[in-house]
Amino acid sequence: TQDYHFGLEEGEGISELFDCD
Amino acid sequence: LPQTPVRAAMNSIQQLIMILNSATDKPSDTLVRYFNNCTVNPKDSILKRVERLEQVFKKKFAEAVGQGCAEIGSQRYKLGVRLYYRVMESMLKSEEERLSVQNFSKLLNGNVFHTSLLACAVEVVVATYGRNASPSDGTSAETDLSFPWILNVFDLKAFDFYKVIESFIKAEPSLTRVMIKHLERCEHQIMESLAWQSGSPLFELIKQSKEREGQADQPEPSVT
Repeated sequence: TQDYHFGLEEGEGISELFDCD
Repeated sequence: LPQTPVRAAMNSIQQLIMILNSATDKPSDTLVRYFNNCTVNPKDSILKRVERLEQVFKKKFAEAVGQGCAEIGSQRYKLGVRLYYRVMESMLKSEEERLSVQNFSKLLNGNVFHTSLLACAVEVVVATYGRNASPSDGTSAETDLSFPWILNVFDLKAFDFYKVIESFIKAEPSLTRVMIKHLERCEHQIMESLAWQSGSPLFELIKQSKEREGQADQPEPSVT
């Protein structure tokens, strides 16, 4: 994963992306 | 030693099969525990969706590759299902740690989440096997199953598929560099083009965001 850009911030994850927070 | 393309492809397939040999076709005990912790237990709907999409995938695969290859499609889908459950469990463990919650009812009862995650897992399998899904007897024409074919198969919006990619990569440490690059290319294709197509959920989100900010501008039509 060295070249991959991780865009999610510290407090973000799959729950927020699917509006489940 | 440098590998020939054929050797590299065979190694990728073997690696994927080895990883998924220890994975299950059904939800693990850990996953079932998460399902039981939900306000509404999603287990039945998850199993039914997996079954329904198997028939859809098998049909579309056969249409794309040839009717004689329907069983190959079924085998690849089943590998995708194993990866789907494996990644789902890993994601839930991370979310439990991050959020200190155990009830993921809304997430796990969401059709879009599951369809996106399953599509990503199947995409990994299809991409590992490569573009040519036909038997090697030379009688079939090459068929392009490359992304975004999977979106059409599962009737999934590109923007929704995009949402699972980064979490998928984080949740599955065994993904090869080649596969991570492939998923990254999918992300770029979505961001640069597919997410902006007519009917994308992105436009509604932009509109909602502007309304929350109190701006009264009319949303531009998607064609512009």
